[in-house]
Amino acid sequence: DLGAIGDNLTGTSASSGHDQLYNLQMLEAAFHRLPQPKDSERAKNYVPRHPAVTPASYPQIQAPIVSNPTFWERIGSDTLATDMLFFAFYYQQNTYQQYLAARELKKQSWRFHRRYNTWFQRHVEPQVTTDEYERGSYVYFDFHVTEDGSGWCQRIKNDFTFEYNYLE
Amino acid sequence: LGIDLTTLGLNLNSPDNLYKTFGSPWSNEPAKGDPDFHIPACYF
Amino acid sequence: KDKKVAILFSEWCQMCDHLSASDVAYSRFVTQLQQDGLLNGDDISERFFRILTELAVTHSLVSEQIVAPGGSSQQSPQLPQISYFSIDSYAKLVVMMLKYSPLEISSNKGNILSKILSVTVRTIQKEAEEKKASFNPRPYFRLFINWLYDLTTSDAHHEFQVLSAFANAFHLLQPLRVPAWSFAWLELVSHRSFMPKLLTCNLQKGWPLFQRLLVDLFKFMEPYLRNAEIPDPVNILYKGTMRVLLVLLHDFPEFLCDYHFSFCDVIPASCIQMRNVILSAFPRNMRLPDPSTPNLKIDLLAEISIAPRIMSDVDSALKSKQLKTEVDEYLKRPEGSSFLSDLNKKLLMPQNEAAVAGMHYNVPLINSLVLYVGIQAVQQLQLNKAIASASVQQINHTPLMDIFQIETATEMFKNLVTSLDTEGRYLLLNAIANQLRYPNNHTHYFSFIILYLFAEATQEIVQEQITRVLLERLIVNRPHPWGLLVTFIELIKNPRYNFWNRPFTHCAPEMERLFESVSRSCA
Repeated sequence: DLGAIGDNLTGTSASSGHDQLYNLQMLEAAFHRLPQPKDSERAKNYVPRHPAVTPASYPQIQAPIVSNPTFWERIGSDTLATDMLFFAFYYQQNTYQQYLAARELKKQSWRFHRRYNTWFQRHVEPQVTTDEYERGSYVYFDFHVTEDGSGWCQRIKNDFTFEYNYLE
Repeated sequence: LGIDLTTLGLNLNSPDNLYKTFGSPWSNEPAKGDPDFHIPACYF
Repeated sequence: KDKKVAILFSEWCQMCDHLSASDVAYSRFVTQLQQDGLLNGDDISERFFRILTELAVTHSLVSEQIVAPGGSSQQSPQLPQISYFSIDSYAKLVVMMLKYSPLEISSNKGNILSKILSVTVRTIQKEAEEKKASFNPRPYFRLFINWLYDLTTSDAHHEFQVLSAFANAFHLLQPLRVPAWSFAWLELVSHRSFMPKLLTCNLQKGWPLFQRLLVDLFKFMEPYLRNAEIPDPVNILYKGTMRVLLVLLHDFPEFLCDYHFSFCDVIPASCIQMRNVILSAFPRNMRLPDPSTPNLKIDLLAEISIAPRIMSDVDSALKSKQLKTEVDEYLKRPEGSSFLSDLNKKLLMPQNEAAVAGMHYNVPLINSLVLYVGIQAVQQLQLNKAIASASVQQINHTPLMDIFQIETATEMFKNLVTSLDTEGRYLLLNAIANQLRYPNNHTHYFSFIILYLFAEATQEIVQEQITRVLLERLIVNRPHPWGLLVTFIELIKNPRYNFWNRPFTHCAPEMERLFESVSRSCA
């Protein structure tokens, strides 16, 4: 009777009255209606912005792997891989995919310019670096239109000033 | 004597925050579905 | 009006049913509601949202009966599937309304959301009161889950307004108010879209709101956790709480550190492991030396002289019993004071309250007295140190009476340890042991006090009870607070306490084995 479990705390149920007993009964009832995992899950009804009709043999829903962080972490940094990152970033907007692609691009030293909505990567160490900006040659991923058509490609911009207040 | 708290399904030595995958107080399973993520408005 | 709302809701659901519906359609619908005067936040609005809530829940439950296997209308034994389409649609309407309502509404988004949440809270409270054991929490759980996903990720600017609106709603729906909602409540309060955001946004502005929710939970469980036998539903709630506390211990230890005092007030003395989890928290940037390091000199640790941050209100219990002034008087002028003569009786609960509470003593008052006096003593010790290194004329300016405060405080603890009965002394020693945490000047002071009381005790029962209070915190599964370990190791290793020659350490073979095993695992 010198410590926690013992008679040094007088019995409570006798003295607690209706509310504790009532609460326990309600808790018992709630116990049989525990929230289920599916009560928190939301169907990921992915609605393509510009749905294209494809043959039924094509996958009609997104492969789950595109929402798996490990997939994006292992994608690599060769041109094809980087293009996939840019594809996810620009064409799967407001999805977990876009979030993961942006995170991976940053890991590969790309930086998002909020004014040009374009990702830049230092081609060489910048010639000038101040608190407000850096200037030098950068690779950037851009959509360009020329007489022989249009498309995405990586280009080099020399003598570019990246002002840090545009850095996301 | 309490419970062995390592049996509650939480990796207490994890270097990452546990809340990101905390599924529910009633289960040992980590959360399913996309963990919480925030996309800056300038990405749209 | 109800019929009109039902028609509007059915139009909305049809729109939601077409996955290709665009945000343009949604915003047009919201504008129409605004033009119909349904979104002004007045009584019409409240009635509008109440009817929508009831429609959404009724339709989900209707589908629950239809879906239940065998089509029987009463609930099937296993949990039936519930179709959440109507709930999800209503949740989405609120999200779209907050997203697309005209500027003058969205600028006080938190205000509009609070109104909608208060309608939801009243609907839940009313339905739980009416339906009692047949109340179904899951549709409302789903409603909140939708809102937590969609409203807490929107924009950082409104984030704290939104989170505090939810925190206030959850406080109104706490288990003591709606016991049939307890499990849904804890899952929502600890949800990864709510708890971490409330604890990380706006530089800890959400901490008092979350502390209040945790205290709500502990208050509900307290009467059931005092006893050794815990009913299954309480056991599930307890284990769920332990998971949440472990996430807090791992991700937000500073939160547990800063509010340990108010949590210890509402956690029953018998919940030793749960209390240990809270007391084991230490700031993430702190490295704790291994307590069993030979010749560990804790007074040489840099952190040991730093006061811990305490966000709880330490002296409110003292003030509520008009004891604070008396304590201050006694500490300043102990000579001739009769303060100690009946202090032990002042810690008792009035008869009528004791019967209801099932306790003889006012535990929060004891906790408050111990920590308040300890804080005064520690501050005086630091002042003395400053004086010791200060110049002569500064010493002359220090009122002599303050110097005696240390011994006066110690005298008070000594007096209580001998004047209290077994139960009261146990609660006093518990209040002291609750301060044995990570390296800080409270841990240092209270470690000294509990060892001093052991050494100065004239009755063996006091030494036995001090040992009991420390030991029962060490024999439970981990974690064990650092300050508790270093104190117990000091007790059993320092010959000054002559621990192993105390008769009670050999009172029975199993006790001897217990002391041996605990001392081996500690030291």
